[in-house]
Amino acid sequence: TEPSGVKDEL
Amino acid sequence: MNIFRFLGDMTHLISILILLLKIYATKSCSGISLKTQELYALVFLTRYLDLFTDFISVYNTVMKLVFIASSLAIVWCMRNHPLVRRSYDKQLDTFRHYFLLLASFLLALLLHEKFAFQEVLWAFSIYLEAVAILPQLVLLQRSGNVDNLTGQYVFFLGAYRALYIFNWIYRYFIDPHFTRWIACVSGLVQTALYADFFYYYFISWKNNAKLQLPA
Repeated sequence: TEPSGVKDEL
Repeated sequence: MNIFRFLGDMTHLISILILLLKIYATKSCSGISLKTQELYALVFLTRYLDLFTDFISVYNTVMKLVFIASSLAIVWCMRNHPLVRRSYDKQLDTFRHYFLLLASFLLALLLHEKFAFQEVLWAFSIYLEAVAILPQLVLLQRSGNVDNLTGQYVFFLGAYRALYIFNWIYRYFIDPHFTRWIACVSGLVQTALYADFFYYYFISWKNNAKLQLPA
């Protein structure tokens, strides 16, 4: 996961 | 998705369902802080802007929509429903939540992953969620007596945060690229705020007594 990649948590 | 993350999402969902049940079944929102609920609605609205830009999974999208819709419905009921609004403990819900908004926004301007509109609002939503429970905890402390459903609501909300910490520990070992420091540190702070409540919750559970918080 890249630092400013897609955020998969809610 | 690991089991801790899934259970965390489920306890979050359960907490919201308990709150909706309380409002629907008793037509009362006594013991519930409107300020906390408004902050949560703002948290979801600012964090889930990625609904328009990123697709992660059906699960992810549905949960986001459920959280946005339910938080707006709760705020609407507490403000506008003729019976529910009468039960609102306005004189006890005096926490100055504008300070939380301002502090979270300033922190988001300073600490973010990238200086971009969506990224700053995402950081803002993380900081705001960490402290949004404060008006609710203060209201409960002021009223002393906590009714059963309100106690369960706060308990499940705290359980959701605790499970997310286990989720991060798990991810830290499984996925070496997982670095989400803003969320993890804020999450630790947020969970710590529940420590006092958890303590009295377990005492009342152990003694099979009604939940009471010291004045």
